[in-house]
Amino acid sequence: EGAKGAAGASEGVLANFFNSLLSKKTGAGG
Amino acid sequence: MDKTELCECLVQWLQTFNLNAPHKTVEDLGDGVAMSEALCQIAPDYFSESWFGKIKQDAGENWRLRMSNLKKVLTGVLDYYSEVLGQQINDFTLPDVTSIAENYDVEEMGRLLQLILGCAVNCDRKQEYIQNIMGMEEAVQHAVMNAIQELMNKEAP
Repeated sequence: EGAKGAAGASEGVLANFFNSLLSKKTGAGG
Repeated sequence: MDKTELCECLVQWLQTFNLNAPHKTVEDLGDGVAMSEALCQIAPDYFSESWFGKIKQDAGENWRLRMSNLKKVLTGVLDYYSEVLGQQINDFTLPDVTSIAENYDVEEMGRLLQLILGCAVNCDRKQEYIQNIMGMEEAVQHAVMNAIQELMNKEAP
């Protein structure tokens, strides 16, 4: 259960990071 | 993160691109051709056919030609950050393209790929590239995330 929880947390960190990157405005005008 | 490990992960990331030039190993990437092709896909308006035309396709064993290509890649990437993304990369140790051209230096190659990764996740089609990354194995995703975070920490408007 502990290992499962750690794996889930790790997946969550990755998903959060990449989703925030997707919503981040980029570019010289943004 | 260990720079060799980072380079391996970023070479793996580059496998998600559909490129004509060989791009499976650091040696494959050492002439800059595959990375140039990737940049043309990432930002075709900026890395135009005319820009790509200046990349020597047959550098082969000539390390000076490889270096010339790699310099064009590095300069192009830095100009893209500055002119298109409006970002300067401060405090980021720039890749030594001579070491890549002469010795296929893994650490330096990792740095160059890291800069290209930064272009991919900030370009107009970033959604496609980020989703590709999210489909990769978790260890690679972690390495890519760390590489992006390191770049973000060194970006200044």
